[in-house]
Amino acid sequence: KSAGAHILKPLMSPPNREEILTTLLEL
Amino acid sequence: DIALLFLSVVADILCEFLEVAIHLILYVREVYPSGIFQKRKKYNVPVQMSCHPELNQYIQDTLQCVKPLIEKNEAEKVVVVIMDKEHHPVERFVFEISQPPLLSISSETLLSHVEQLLRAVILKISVCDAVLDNNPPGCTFTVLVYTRESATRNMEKVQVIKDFPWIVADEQEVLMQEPRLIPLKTMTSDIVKMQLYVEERAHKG
Repeated sequence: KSAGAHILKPLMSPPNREEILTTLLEL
Repeated sequence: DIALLFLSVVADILCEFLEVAIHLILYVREVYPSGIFQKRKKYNVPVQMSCHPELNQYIQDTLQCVKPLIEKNEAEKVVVVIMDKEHHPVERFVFEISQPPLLSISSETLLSHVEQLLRAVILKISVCDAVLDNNPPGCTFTVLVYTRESATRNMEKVQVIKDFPWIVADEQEVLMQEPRLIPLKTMTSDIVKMQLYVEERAHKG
């Protein structure tokens, strides 16, 4: 890792597996 | 000016590539049910892309924020982290990006060659499950960007989408203890060099 490097990430999480399964079932 | 134009085109090409790569990783590593993926052709090879609007939007928003950093050669690594139910990383797909100095770029630089090289990386991702252990059920993912300079300065550059804020990740939360290192592919072109490797947790549980 180079000096001065920093790590950024989105605050929000992606949809989780359960949410996606629910959508699939609704379809 | 031609160099700046190239950087912008390279950022476009890389973000398009990262989009395909992220979808494929999520499919191959079974982060989401295979039913939401559809076979498509990218770089003249078959890949799996999600059809789930919410997930697709999330990936697009993420990459739209990463793009200005790549354009300015400020993104050192883009990492797709797969985490277990307890949010501990089990696998990290590390895309290490480096761009040559602007002076070395000329109008003779071939962009088509880059896409051919990216195809080889995609092919490696599509078969990477052969060299990785199964992940525990209920995994999720996040995308991290390692910036070359101070995150606080770069923070402003990544907040390009309203309602899609970025934060500084805690190193402890994203690193693994003594990971197994699996090199997948290195590509070298006139305008971008990229190394892809996976860091895998020894005991996934």
